[in-house]
Amino acid sequence: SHDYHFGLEEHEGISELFDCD
Amino acid sequence: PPQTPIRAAMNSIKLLRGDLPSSGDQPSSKLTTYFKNCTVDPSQGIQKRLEMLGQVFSPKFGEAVGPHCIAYGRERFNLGVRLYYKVMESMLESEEKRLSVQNFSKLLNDSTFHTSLLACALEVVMATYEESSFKNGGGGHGEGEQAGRDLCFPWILNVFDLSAFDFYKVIESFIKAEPTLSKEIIKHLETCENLIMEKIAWRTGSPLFELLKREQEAGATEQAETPAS
Repeated sequence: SHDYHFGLEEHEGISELFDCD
Repeated sequence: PPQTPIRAAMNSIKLLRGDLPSSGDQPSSKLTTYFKNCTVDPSQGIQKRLEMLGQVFSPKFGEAVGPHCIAYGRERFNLGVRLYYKVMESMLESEEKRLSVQNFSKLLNDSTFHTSLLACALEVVMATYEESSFKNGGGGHGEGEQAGRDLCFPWILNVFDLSAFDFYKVIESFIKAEPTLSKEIIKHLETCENLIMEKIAWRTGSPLFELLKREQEAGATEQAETPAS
């Protein structure tokens, strides 16, 4: 089996990664 | 029946196709509402970008596989677009829940975000198709096997002239937003992630260097931290 390791915290998402609020 | 590599690949393709609504080459009503809630409606930009990237993708696919395969390229692009819309909707739903906002004007008008998201959707589509040619070890599938190698990541980055660093940003959110991805596909995306982290993001011209420079300049005014191991 293979489990992806999620690195983003609960309070982080795609908006932050593209510098958007 | 026993699970052969070909059967596994065929099942993945069937799942991928079955999972995506045939009408999904256009944004759903929910997604359209997100677009309408934006300060600047991104609909036209999204449509134009998809047309432009589609015109780039199919000929490049033909170059890599053979001119008689351009139609397959179009088919894969259309599947990619359906997955792109589906994942975008799911991402926005999560962001709405997390941030309690419905106006994603900045994100939805960010061209890099859309190109990265579409590239990731296409990487998933192509990896699903290529599973059969990778695992088949050749047996009468010579051309497919060659095509698999040619279309392998980071091929899509060159096609869309996308930086690996920007592609990297969408991978984790993509996996979170699409719970039906098979373990093989998740593993494939993780391999892409590692390749970017270890190698491609550090090539000359990567936006990562500019970002590091800015961080360093911003940090110069703050108290210096002890270097971490």
